Amino acid sequence: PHSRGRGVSDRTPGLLGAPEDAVSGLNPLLRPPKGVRRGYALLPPLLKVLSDRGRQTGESEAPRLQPDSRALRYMKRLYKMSATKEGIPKAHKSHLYNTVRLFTPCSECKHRHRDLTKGDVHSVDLLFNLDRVTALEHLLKSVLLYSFDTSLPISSSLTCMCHLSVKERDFSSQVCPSLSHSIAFSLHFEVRKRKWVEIDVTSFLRPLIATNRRNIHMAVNFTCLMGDPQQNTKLENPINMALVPPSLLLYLNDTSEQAYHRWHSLRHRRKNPVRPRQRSSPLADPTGDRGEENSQGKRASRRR
Amino acid sequence: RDESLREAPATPPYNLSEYFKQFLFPQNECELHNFRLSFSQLKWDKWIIAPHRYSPQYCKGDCPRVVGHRYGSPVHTMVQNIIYEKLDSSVPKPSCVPAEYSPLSVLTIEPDGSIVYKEYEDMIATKCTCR
Repeated sequence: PHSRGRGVSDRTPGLLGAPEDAVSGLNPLLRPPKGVRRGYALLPPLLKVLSDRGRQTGESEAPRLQPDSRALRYMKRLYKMSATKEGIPKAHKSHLYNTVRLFTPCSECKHRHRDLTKGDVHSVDLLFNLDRVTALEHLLKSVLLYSFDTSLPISSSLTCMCHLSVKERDFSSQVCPSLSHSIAFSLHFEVRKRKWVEIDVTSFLRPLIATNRRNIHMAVNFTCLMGDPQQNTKLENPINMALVPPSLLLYLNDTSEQAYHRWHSLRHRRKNPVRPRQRSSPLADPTGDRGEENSQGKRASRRR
Repeated sequence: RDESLREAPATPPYNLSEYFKQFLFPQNECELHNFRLSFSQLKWDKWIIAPHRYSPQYCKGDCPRVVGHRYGSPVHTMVQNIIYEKLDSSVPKPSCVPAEYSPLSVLTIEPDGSIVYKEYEDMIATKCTCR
């Protein structure tokens, strides 16, 4: 692939990136030459379809785990905001990402305990596996995405205290204590038929994601109270919210060749405006374009 | 000068339209054609959630013998045509291929059940050229 100065593309899972095992099943003609850099390792399932000429498409696909329906609903909404019906990316100034990944916590870690002494504290222990994030996908923003169904009256406002701690194994010491970084912050938001609450944890997770951490283990204590601290200091009883364990949303800039780069296409368009270039070949125009000399003259002046 | 005139046979008045015929653009000249597919046809709709329809388009048609500025073709294209016509017909004539593309946003389900929104470069042909 011609290099556009964005470095050799690494394995890009998804539409254009098939796991390495996909290569082994490929028709020998489509396999990359021996010893070729990893950059060629991404043979898209598209090629796999071409190599499985006989078989029906879709049959060779490995079964995929089905995502959480709420998460699916959120991503479909994000898609509608980011692209047209035909799938053309919308040009938003703020839209710097070209990749958004949503991870739901691994099922075995989702347990919830209530610390009854402190009232109604929701605490959830979460483990996110980030294997699908490639080395060429750089983090722009990460968000914990809470969805909750409450029968709250619409105009109510919520004040939540959130205590987040990340547990990471410290391999350097023999005893292997689980170090944990923690952060506590309060959130205040209006529940206006809002089904989602996004908690920005970018600065908190960036060091972990930057070091290509594959598993992120965090505990989240979330306490929400009805009412607004500004108005009345005494907050009413904590509401009983059916908190669904949060998903982790990563807004990324994929720097691989296959990914679309707004800044690149804008610069490219500026360099080569769409207007076709005048060719000054002797055979260019059999009618001997009278205007040739002044187009040459124009070109010379432009070059000057 | 008189002798040369007397000797030269009277050539018929030169027919300009004949001359230009060889430069006319072919009937089915190179241009962009519509093609729309749905991922369900490829049975990929289990993991490609959006868009439902995708129009990659394609380029098809003959390249005129003199392509010039009309397709933004380099001079090499005409040289290749001359080689094909005058020197060696095993050298292929210039082909009608895409010159520009636009990106495509895709929402897919990954094998581990995570969901990814990705914008891919060069997924829809938007302009053709002869090369």
